[in-house]
Formats: sequence, structure tokens, C-alpha cells
Amino acid sequence: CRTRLREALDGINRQLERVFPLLFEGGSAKLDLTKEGSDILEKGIEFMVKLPGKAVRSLHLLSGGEKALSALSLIFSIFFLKPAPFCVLDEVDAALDESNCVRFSRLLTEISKRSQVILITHNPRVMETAHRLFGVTMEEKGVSKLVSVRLE
Amino acid sequence: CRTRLREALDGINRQLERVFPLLFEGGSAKLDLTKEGSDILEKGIEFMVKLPGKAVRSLHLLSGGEKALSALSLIFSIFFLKPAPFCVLDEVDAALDESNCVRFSRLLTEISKRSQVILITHNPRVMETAHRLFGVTMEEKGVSKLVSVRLE
Amino acid sequence: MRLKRLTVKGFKSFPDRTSLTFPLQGISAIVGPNGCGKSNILDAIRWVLGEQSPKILRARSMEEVIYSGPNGRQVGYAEVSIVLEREGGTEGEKKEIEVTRRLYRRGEAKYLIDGKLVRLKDILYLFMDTGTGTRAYALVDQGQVTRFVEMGPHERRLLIEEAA
Amino acid sequence: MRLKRLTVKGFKSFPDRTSLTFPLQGISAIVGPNGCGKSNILDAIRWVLGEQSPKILRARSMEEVIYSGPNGRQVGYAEVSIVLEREGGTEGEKKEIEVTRRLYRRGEAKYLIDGKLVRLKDILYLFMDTGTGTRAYALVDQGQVTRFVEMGPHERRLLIEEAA
Ligand SMILES: Nc1ncnc2c1ncn2[C@@H]1O[C@H](COP(=O)(O)OP(=O)(O)OP(=O)(O)O)[C@@H](O)[C@H]1O
Ligand SMILES: Nc1ncnc2c1ncn2[C@@H]1O[C@H](COP(=O)(O)OP(=O)(O)OP(=O)(O)O)[C@@H](O)[C@H]1O
Ligand SMILES: [Mg+2]
Ligand SMILES: [Mg+2]
Repeated sequence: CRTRLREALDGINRQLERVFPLLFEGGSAKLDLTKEGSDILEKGIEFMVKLPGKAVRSLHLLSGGEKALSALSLIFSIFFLKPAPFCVLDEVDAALDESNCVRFSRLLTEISKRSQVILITHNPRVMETAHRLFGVTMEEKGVSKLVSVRLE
Repeated sequence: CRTRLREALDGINRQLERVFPLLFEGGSAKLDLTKEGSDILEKGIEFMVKLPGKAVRSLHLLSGGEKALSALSLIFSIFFLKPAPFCVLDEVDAALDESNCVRFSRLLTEISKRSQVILITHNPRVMETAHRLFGVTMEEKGVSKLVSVRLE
Repeated sequence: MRLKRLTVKGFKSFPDRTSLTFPLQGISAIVGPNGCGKSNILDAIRWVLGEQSPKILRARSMEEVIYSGPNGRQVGYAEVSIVLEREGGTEGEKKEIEVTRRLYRRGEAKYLIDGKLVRLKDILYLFMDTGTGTRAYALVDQGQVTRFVEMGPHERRLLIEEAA
Repeated sequence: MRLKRLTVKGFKSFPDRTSLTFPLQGISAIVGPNGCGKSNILDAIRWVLGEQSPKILRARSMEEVIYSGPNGRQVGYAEVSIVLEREGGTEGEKKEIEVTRRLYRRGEAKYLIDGKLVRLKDILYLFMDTGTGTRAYALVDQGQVTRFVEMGPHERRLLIEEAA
């Protein structure tokens, strides 16, 4: 079990080296075992983030958008290491500004070459990158129905 | 103290009767004392919401956008009852779809006739309703500066 | 395993049988106004994968996932089916597998694989180690994305172990 | 009381003196890319109004609100001033009042009203009952709007009493 955890950490960190700078146009992030506890099996796992041009900060000083993007870099790195058969992301882009949405969509397109991605979003720019659109409406109040949606 | 609480509840409920249907194009909401506890000073306050065309539901079944809009109806109702000198709202519109953003902006414009509203937002449609825009940038990494922004 | 088709009936805001057929590759986007039922689709996926906690499905009791309408319209049960496409698999194995979960208003729950009644354990076993178990990193709920950064070191360890 | 001007210096991501003059009526929007410092402005307003909890300001210790840059650039103290315009006061009263809060890296804190040194109590007293106290319904943090609906009945009662 010890080696498996060690391997997973190394594997995710290798992916983070590529994925994090793609999302933030620079900077770096890595997972590390916490200092406390003697045996590897008692330790927790820290996530350290360094944003381009900013001092290394603890995660709680990050802004709303920076937190969301850092979290996505971790989720995507785990994904590249062990692609789950499909993934469902519910409005994970809500806090992102225009340019971060573009970088997010670009990376999502790369992931979707190997895995199935299902995305719930309100953002028209992110919708455009989808290959298939499912529209849900409530014409009759309280009753959800599917409609086919055309991208203008 | 008892009468003051009672008056505040009645006052907010009167405002909710007007504000909630404006945000949801129908439906209603009200504050009520909880059943538990004998003395009014021990009771908590429930918030009951009925969306147009849907059964009365407890708040946790609401969707992300419905929760945000219900919360805003409560905040604005308190505002109309006792206008605070100024209010600051940080990305409260993040979960709202296009049409709810429009209704939100309309109500905000009404509030801003009596109070000062300071709004942090990424949504271009909501920005358009502002009388004054403050742009913040980080040209030098890690250093925030103010720039004047023109609306296109 | 890929998600080929999802069918919901009587689950949350979907009283009528509704079916989504997903392309096996690429990005599918689910769009629509606030409160129309998008997140209910993710709840349906978690439910059919065996989720046992009502709270994770934004309900107070599991019975609340069964459709109940404003006009008193009720349905007798909630049902979600998911058709998965296995990749690779040995020659003899079927390419597709269908998992179904049903909950009756009286409280009786049924689980089926390819139409045959099974126990919950069998469904949980099916999804173990594939990263699609109900608590996996592959399903990110609305408003929860920053949880991956805000969680404590020990919770993060559980997440990483699931991926290991 | 209206918010006429806010000046920050050495507070969070604002090392240089930066001043925002707000129109006394209407909507002012603060816009910019992720991480540029928008929410830090709301933190500055809460801080100068007397907020004592670092957690509410997204910091682990109050010292963390003092600017520290990537290049090791440091400032000696964080300072925020707010100029408020009183409405309809009595003849003799001044129309404007300026509240200032300063925190030195060594830990010393200073509070000033119109340039005169005061105690924190005096500032908290000034804002009592106006709805602009630091925990009021009038300041809504990022990601917190749904808290007003998700909070328990007793917490909601505290909120309503503040408005009463
Ligand atoms: N058992 C049920 N019967 C009928 N309707 C239900 C049931 N459970 C939930 N709902 C309704 O489903 C709606 C919420 O749907 P959902 O959360 O999927 O919306 P959404 O499309 O994700 O919206 P948003 O964009 O705001 O996040 C609520 O209005 C709620 O009343
Ligand atoms: N003491 C400090 N010194 C220097 N920089 C700081 C300090 N405290 C916070 N910061 C920086 O401020 C930035 C966060 O700013 P803020 O939360 O205001 O962003 P924002 O504009 O609200 O972004 P978003 O749109 O993503 O919410 C972080 O990158 C953080 O590193
Ligand atoms: Mg939703
Ligand atoms: Mg922010």
C-alpha cells in the first residue's frame, strides 16, 4: 500500500507539471505528504500552489477563480493518470473569467479525446466547444423535458 | 424586544410580497417563526418559498440558481425595509442564467435609487447596468492597480 | 465502461420517461435555464450507481427523489437506468450492460442488472475500481469544485487513494 | 452614511496607495480578471469597519493582510481609510467623517477617526445600528449568497434582529 500511494503521488505530480502551467500560463503545483506522523500511512496530503509571478501562498489566500482553476488542475491531473470511463462536471466554470474559460475549454477538449466528458454549464463560450448539446426545459412548470438545441 | 421582532418579520414579509414575484415572475415567499419553543424569544425563523407552478418545497430541493435568487429576494427585502447606507455584493450573480440576470439587474437599479450599491461581477450584461465602472488589473504580477474602464 | 444511455422516469423533476443517448467520445453539454432539471440528471447518475445518502442527492429522505408535482400529480415509483458500454472485454462478454434502480413510494427498492434482480452489493462491486463509484473524483457537483482545494490533508488522501 | 472614498495602501495585493471615489447614488461595478484583487477591496471595507476575525478576511492571521510580494518586496504596514458622508446630520455636525485602520508588521494596530487616535470600541460604536457593521446583511461575500437560504432558523433570527 505504501508504494502504491507513493506511485500515485509521483504520477499525479508528473501530470500537474504539464497541466497546471497550461491552465495558468506558468506557475506550478504539487502534492506532498504532510510533515506530521512518522509512518507514511498516517500522513495526510498537502496541495501546494505557486501562481505565475506571485509568492507561494497558502490556498486560502487564493481568489475564487484561482481556487476553482487550481482544483480543476488537480482533477484533470488525476484524470490523465487514471482516466475514469466518464466524468460529469456541474458548473465548474461559474467563477472563471473569459480568458480562464478559454484555457479550461481547451484542456477539456484534450481530455475528451480519451474520456467521455459530460458538462453542465451556462457559459455560451464553453458550450461552443461541445460536440453534442442536450437542452433541458420546463415548458410545463415543474416538469423537465429534453429538447434538441442548435448552436447559433 | 418581542414587538420589535414581530414588526421586523411583518415588514420584511410585506416587502417579500412585492420583491419575490418580481425576481421569479410569480410565486411567493415568507418568513415565519418556527413551531418549536413556547416563548417568541426562543424561536428560530424559517424561510418558506413557493416557486411559480411548483409545489412548495423545502429549500434544499431548490436548484443552485433558485437558491441564489431566493436569497437575493430576502436580502433585497431587508434592504427595502431598512436601507443600509451602502451594500457590497461579490459575484452574487454567478449561478444565474441570462433571464434571471436581467431581472436581478432591474431590481438592483431600483434599489440603487435609494442606496449606494457596489457590485463585483464578471457578467457583461450586469456590468452594463452600472453607472460607474472600476477596473482592477495586475499588470505587474501580484500588484493590483486601478484602471478606468470604458463600456464598449 | 462508457456511458451510452441514461433513462429517467419519475425521478425528481422528470415524471415522464426521458432518455439521453451520449456520444461515446468528446464533450456533451447539458444546458437550460435555472431550475429546469440539469443537476437532477447528475443526481440520477449518482443514484443509479448506488448512492445511499439522500443528502448527497440534495434530499432529506430517499423518498424525496420520487416525482411529486404541484397539481398533486404523483407517480408510483422513481426509476433510472443506465446503459454502459464495456471497452476491450473478453470475446464472450457482452459489450453492453444495463443497470437499473427503482424506488416505490411504499419504500421498496429494486436493483437490476440486464433486467435480472440483484442486490445493491452487486452494483457497488461492478463499479469498484473504475473511478466511477458514486464518491469518485469523476463526478463534481455544482458549487463543489473548490472543495478539492479546501479539503483537509486527510480527506485529500482518501481522494488520492481512490485514484491510486 | 454613504461611502464616499476608500483608500488602501499595503493591504493584501495593493502595495501602492490606491483610491476609489464612489458616486453617492446608483450602481458602481468593480470588474477585472480572476485574482486581480476585486474581493480584496471588500475585505478592505470589512477590515476598516473593525472586523477582528482573520478567517472572515480569508487569512490565517491578521498579519497576512499586509502586502508581501513575490520579489520579497515588503511594506511596513497595511492601511485602509474610508471617508463616509453623513446624511442630514444636525447643522453643527461635519458632513464627512474619515475612519482609518493601520496594522504594523510588528503587530501594533492603530485606529483613527478624522486623524485622531481612537480605540476599536469607538469605531464599532460608530457603525452600530446603521446596518453597515461588519457582519451585516449589506456585505455579501463571494460564494456566500446561498448562505442566507441554507442557514439554520436560529442563525436567520440573528440576521433579522440586526435588521430590526
Ligand atoms: N421529487 C421531486 N419532484 C418534483 N420536482 C423536484 C423533485 N426534486 C427536485 N425537484 C425540482 O427540481 C428543480 C431543481 O432542478 P435542478 O437542481 O436540476 O436545476 P438546474 O437545472 O440544475 O438549475 P441551476 O441552473 O439553477 O443549477 C427544483 O425546482 C425542484 O423543485
Ligand atoms: N498579503 C498579501 N500580499 C500580496 N498578495 C496578496 C495578499 N493577500 C492576498 N493576496 C493575493 O490577492 C489575490 C486574490 O485577490 P482577490 O481574491 O481579490 O481576487 P478577485 O479579483 O476577487 O478574483 P476572482 O475573480 O477570482 O474572485 C491572490 O492571488 C492572493 O495571492
Ligand atoms: Mg444546477
Ligand atoms: Mg473574488
